[in-house]
Amino acid sequence: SLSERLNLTFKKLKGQGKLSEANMKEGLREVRLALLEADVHYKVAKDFIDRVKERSLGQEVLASLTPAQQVIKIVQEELTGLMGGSRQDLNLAGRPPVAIMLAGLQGSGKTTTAGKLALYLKEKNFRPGLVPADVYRPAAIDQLQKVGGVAGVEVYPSDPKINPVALCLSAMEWGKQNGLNPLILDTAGRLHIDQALMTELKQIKEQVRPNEILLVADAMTGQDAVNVAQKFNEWLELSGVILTKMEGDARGGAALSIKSVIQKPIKFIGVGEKLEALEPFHPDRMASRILG
Amino acid sequence: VLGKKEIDEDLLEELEEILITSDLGVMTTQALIDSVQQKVKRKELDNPERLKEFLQQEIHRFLDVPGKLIDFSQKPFIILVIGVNGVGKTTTIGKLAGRFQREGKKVLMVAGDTFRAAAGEQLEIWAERSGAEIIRQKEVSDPSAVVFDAVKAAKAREMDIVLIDTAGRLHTRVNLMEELKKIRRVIQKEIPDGPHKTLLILDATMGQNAISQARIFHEAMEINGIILTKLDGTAKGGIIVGICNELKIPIEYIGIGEKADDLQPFNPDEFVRALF
Ligand SMILES: Nc1nc2c(ncn2[C@@H]2O[C@H](COP(=O)(O)OP(=O)(O)OP(=O)(O)O)[C@@H](O)[C@H]2O)c(=O)[nH]1
Ligand SMILES: Nc1nc2c(ncn2[C@@H]2O[C@H](COP(=O)(O)OP(=O)(O)OP(=O)(O)O)[C@@H](O)[C@H]2O)c(=O)[nH]1
Ligand SMILES: [Mg+2]
Ligand SMILES: [Mg+2]
Repeated sequence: SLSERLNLTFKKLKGQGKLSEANMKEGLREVRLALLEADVHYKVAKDFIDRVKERSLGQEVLASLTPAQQVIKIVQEELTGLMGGSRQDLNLAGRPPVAIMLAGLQGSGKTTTAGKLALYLKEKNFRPGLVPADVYRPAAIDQLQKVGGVAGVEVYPSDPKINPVALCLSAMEWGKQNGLNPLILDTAGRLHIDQALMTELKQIKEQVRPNEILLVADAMTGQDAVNVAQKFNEWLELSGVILTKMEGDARGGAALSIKSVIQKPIKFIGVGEKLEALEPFHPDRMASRILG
Repeated sequence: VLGKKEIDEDLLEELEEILITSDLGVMTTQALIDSVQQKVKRKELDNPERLKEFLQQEIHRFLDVPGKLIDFSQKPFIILVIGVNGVGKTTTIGKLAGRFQREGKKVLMVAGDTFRAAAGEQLEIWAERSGAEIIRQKEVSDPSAVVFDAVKAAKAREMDIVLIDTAGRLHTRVNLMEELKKIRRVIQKEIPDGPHKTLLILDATMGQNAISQARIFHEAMEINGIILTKLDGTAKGGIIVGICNELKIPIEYIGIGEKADDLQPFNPDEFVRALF
């Protein structure tokens, strides 16, 4: 673990009452390695280490803490501060029906997460509706309909021959007529570099004006997290992020990379395949997990 | 990287950045940088131009794993496809089925994902697209039961290839790993040498967790082939360098898109060149 490695590093630097450039260099090297092993992006890790260095130079080691503990405390606080600090609940204000749009790479967990959000909102006494806007993937509409059945919520009867932009518009009308609110739009997985498909998302946004546009990203994503988040944010101006598959053993450095680069809140995490497996994001827990 | 006159700290740092951002991971990157520094110390390498070449050769060496690729040595040749959630197992089976059918083989798909919503329906569409046959048992929730019947049917119908789809599962779920082992046991009841090919599907966008996945799936199921999907994105898929080196499992194909033709045999030279 990082604390074990730091203890070893600082043991060699015994008797130093202050965190100096010299003894910090080795300690921070260990922290940087831990971040990279956790899949934090190379540049994000570098910038983060520079910030920590600034904060800790010249600090007196608190009598109650070893230098290693001191470094961990500073790193933990910095990480928690970076990943939290912004509004995490869903913005559902406005004339109903409001829309929550889910977007992201192929296989990240959008369709399943749509069902989870529907169940979550139902338990908060909303009457949510699910909108299958993925007309490309085999049996995608079928999948969301089945998910809706399990969640006990209405699902818009999408016709795969209709283009997703028109489909979403009709679905908003359907939602209004059926007194449903909010509507959760499940879009097809796509690459952030696919001009045509990113344009489609932008058009859905412009026509529907969702309250929330959430990037659904896999917690195991590696260095690419920065590219994906940046592009999706450029195209759509995201309102937040949902990190899926968090119950596994991935360290989840993608969380730090994404948050640093787009500065949008991580609102929820997916922690399993069942529709109940949705939890709020805890920046402090994420920080410990990333550090390992 | 290559405008430099000599191999110095800055250059090595630039190389470190290229390798880390390609998802090779800290350990593999350090091993590669160490071997560069060794060469430089021994004066065997002093030209930045040669450096890139040397690194490419080293990475190629890590990836060069001799292994029997899918070879249809037995009939029916049983291919079991496994991996974590959402990596592209079902789609890859669809692509493989199409390829084998076009080669004149009789392919049977098995809907071994009895858990996820519309998994069977998704595979059925791929069966239609590829011309393969499919066995699906809508009311049965035990994948081993479906697989057992399907393997029996494959023998009876003299199928050439059986492609078994399984539900996505995290390698940390012990009970789900046990479920996979049970699937293998029922295959072996009918075909003692089976499954002939156990393919682990890895997603190129994954980070270091892929190593943990490969190790645990390998320990449970004896993987003898890997397919790396989603290389059409911006991720480099460098995770396979360390995995190949450590576990000595060959990369058989790469997935480069969502359509039936988007599958190519793995070419280590192209892969290595794309890293730089
Ligand atoms: N273990 C785990 N699996 C999850 C989680 N969220 C989703 N999944 C699984 O991930 C796989 C992909 O989920 P989907 O909902 O189909 O993903 P998607 O983003 O809609 O996929 P595309 O529409 O093809 O882009 C399924 O097997 C889901 O059950 C999670 O939090 N944990
Ligand atoms: N861009 C791209 N997308 C791919 C590739 N392979 C699969 N996909 C997409 O990834 C998503 C998930 O694919 P699936 O085949 O459902 O993945 P899976 O592993 O069977 O998922 P589960 O059964 O839910 O665990 C789909 O949207 C596929 O179209 C690929 O090589 N490139
Ligand atoms: Mg989907
Ligand atoms: Mg599948």
